[in-house]
This record gives sequence, C-alpha cells and structure tokens, in this order.
Amino acid sequence: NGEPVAFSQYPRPADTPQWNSDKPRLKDIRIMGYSVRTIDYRYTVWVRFNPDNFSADFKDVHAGELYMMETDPNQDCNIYNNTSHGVFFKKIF
Amino acid sequence: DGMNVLIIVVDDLRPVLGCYGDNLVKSPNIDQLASRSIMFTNAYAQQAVCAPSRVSFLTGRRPDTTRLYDFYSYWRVHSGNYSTIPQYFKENGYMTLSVGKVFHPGISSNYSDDYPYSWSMPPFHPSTEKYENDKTCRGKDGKLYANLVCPVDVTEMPGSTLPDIQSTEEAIRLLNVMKTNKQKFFLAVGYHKPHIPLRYPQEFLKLYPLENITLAPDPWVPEKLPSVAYNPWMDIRQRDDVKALNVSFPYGLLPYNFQRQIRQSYYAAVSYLDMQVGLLLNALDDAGLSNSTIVVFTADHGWSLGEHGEWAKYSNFDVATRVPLMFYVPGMTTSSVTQGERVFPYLDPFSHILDLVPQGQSKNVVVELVSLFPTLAELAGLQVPPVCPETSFHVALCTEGASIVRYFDASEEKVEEEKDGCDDTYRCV
Repeated sequence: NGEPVAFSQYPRPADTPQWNSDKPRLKDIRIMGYSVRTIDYRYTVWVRFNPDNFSADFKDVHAGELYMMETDPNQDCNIYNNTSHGVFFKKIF
Repeated sequence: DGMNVLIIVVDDLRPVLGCYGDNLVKSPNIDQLASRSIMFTNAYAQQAVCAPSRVSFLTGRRPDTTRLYDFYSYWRVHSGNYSTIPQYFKENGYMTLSVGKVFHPGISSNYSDDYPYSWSMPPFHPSTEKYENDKTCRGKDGKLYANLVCPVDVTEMPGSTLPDIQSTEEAIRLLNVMKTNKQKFFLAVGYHKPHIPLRYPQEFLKLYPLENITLAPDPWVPEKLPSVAYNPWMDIRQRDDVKALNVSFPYGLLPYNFQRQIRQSYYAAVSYLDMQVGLLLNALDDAGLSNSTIVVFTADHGWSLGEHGEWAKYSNFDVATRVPLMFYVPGMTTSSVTQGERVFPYLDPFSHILDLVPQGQSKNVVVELVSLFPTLAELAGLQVPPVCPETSFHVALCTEGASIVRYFDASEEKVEEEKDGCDDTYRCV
C-alpha cells in the first residue's frame, strides 16, 4: 500500500547454528533471510540461496518469522506459524 | 555553491543514545547534534555486518546488487563499476577525505578504501589500529589479554593513545586545512567503537556503576525462533575472557553478571565515542564551518546486547539492523547561526548535567541506509542519481534507495498520509 518499508537480508550456511553461521563465505551460503520491516511488523523468510548464480528461491522457504511491533516490540514472539497472521502474510508475499 | 559535508560513521552503534530515548546512556554531544538535526528513529541497514552494509550504503546499492555478503570481493571487480557517494562528490568538485573506518578494510574496498576512485588523497588510518585485537587488556592477575570487556589506562596503550583519539585529531587537522585553503570538502570520519573489543578509557566506567546495569529485557533464546535465524556470536566467543567462561555452543547463555559487564562496557564505549564526536563538532565551530557544513551521523548497523540470547550483529533482528541516522543542515534543520555563534559547544560527559535531552525534529517513518546516497546528493544541491533499473550491474551511476529529504519538512500528518492512511494493517491487507 505504498507504506515505507526497509528491506534487510542475512546469509546463512545451514539451517542450524554452526561455526561459520555468523559470517559465511559466499561459496558456503545456502540460505538467505530476507526481511521486510514496516512501522507495524517485521516479516522474514529464510529461503534457499544458490551462491553460484546469486539466486534466491522463494518457493523453498526454510523458515519464517513474523513479529507485530505493537504487541511485541522486542520481537520475542514469532507468530509466523500461527494460522491467522502467518497465512495472511504468506499469501501476500 | 554547495555545502561542505561531514559524515560520521560509527562501527556497530545501535541507537543507544539519549536522543533516541535511552535513559541510561550519557551522550550529551550526540544529543546536542540531534537537537539541531532531523533524526530518523526507524532507520535500518540492509545487512547487519560491516563490509556488506558499508559497501551498500556507500554505493547506494542493495547487497543483492553489490553481491557482497561476506568480506572477500571488491564490487568493481565482482559485480559492477558502481560509483560511490564520495566518488560522486569528488567528481562534483569536492575534496573528499577519509579518516578511520569508513569503508571496511581489505579486499572489499580493494585494500585501499576504494582510493583513488572515492578519495582525493590516501585515506588516513590511525597507527594504533593494528593493536585493536592484541593482548592489551590487563586482567585481574595483572597479565595482558585480548578480552571482550577491555577498559584500559590509555597511557599504558601502545603509543599512549587509542585509534579513535588519533582519528579525531587527524579529522580536526584536516578541517583546519580545508578552512585555510577555502576548499569545499566531503570529510568522512569512521569511528571504531563500540565495535568489539570494548576497549575504551577506563574512566568511562565511572559513568555506569555496575549496580545500575540491567540485563536485556529478553535475554533468552525465543521459543519459536527458527534455528536458522539465530546467530551463535562466534566472534566474542574467541575473546580471552569469554573463552574462559566455556559457554556451551550454540545456545548456552553467558553468566548474568558477565552479561551486565558487557552491557556496561558497551555503554561506556558509547560515551567515549560521544566525547570524540563532541571534540570533532566543537572543532567545526572553532573553524567557523558549522554554518556551511552538512553533518550526517549514522552507523553501519546495530548490535545485540543480549536480546534473544544473542551478542553481536549477524541477524535480521531490529537490534542488529536499526541504526541512528540524523542530518544537520544549516538553514534547514536550524536557523542560520551568526558568525562566531557556537552550534556544537563541547559538552563533557562527566560533568554535563542531563536534565532534559534537547529535542530536535524526529521522524518515525521507516527509512533505509541505502537512501543515503540520493539524500546527500539532494541536500548538497547535486544532481540526484537516477533510480536504478531492475538489474543495474552495468550502470555505474544510479541508486536503489530513494532520497528522504521529502520527509525533512513534511509534517507528521503528511508522513502518515504516505502510509496511505493505513491505520489497521489487517484491514488494509
């Protein structure tokens, strides 16, 4: 709806924490977390990433996060998998 | 014929500042700058790690266009010959100067901070930068360690100084040279603190008695946090003091008391940084340049101070991506000052009594660091680079951010309108 948003992203080498999770080299990146941030929420999807051609596959979602800022400003309660909220956003994105 | 530009980039600084509402921190000089600036309270980096964030906002391109997600490639070789903010100003008649950490060092800026493309002369790096990760922290046993928590006696440091103190001295020297030569300048000053190690003059500890330091409001790993989203803060685990705690990998928590010591030292490092910024802005006054210089204050990204059981930055959480962002524009964010009037008198964090933090104009609209390039071009009266096409690898000059100058004089109502009057996300969606 034209509301200002901020995009951010972060790479990961694997689905679970390992020694190079914080700063994976390009060749080791397998997943990219893409976030959309508005005043009201932060929505993140962690999708498969191919470092050879820099492509992100948004059909291959490894995990998702959704935090509503009004009720959860510290982003502690991930409601991505809750039926009402998560479904709404999955449909949109 | 265009204002000078002073851009201050701070390493790993989250908005732990009085002007952003933090009641514990003592940051009088940055608060004073904010009171004369437009301050954005919802500004976000595009990737919360040093080189990718800096290359992104300095080129005005997102990480998927710079294709720098780590530290090991130079965009002009690896992705495209993208222009940078300083390069654009240099090509428009500015003397461009870099002091300290502005580009991330190493291959990501061609081992030269992108000199000569971006800068008119070789960038300055403090001579004591090389000791940053050495064993310079005195432990309880009197021996020297490479600790995370590292308050120091500056007289005992190599060269009896610290990198950011040297950077401030060099930046002040350059301001005076520019003034003498009546040279229009773009000066970028990159401060290393509060990036780890938290090494700062030990007297700043007095500002933050440990009993006043609390834990993060949510110091545990959230139940429904996907494992892929968690960052195991490997860098601080390698510091001697953290290593000695033998915390289990990846989800073990640091001892609460040590968590408070880290937070105490982060705050102390912020006040040390505030002192450096205060000295630099005071020198701007001394040189009579406050009325003709735009000042930008920002950071490359934030840092987790224990929230979600995390330390460091390597995530998409707000504490890691949200940054301070403020613009002082003489005649726009403040009324013009008379010759000789002081705009940024130095305020001593140790003696300055903070009753009320001076208020400037703040905007809570969501903005991005990638917008810095078009915003600075517009503020300086330069042609604003065009918006990049969907793929812009072959385009040297364009931007993937939008200038945010339109918010400078916009009323809150107008900003709200930009949100399309959407007061109920679900209804609108």
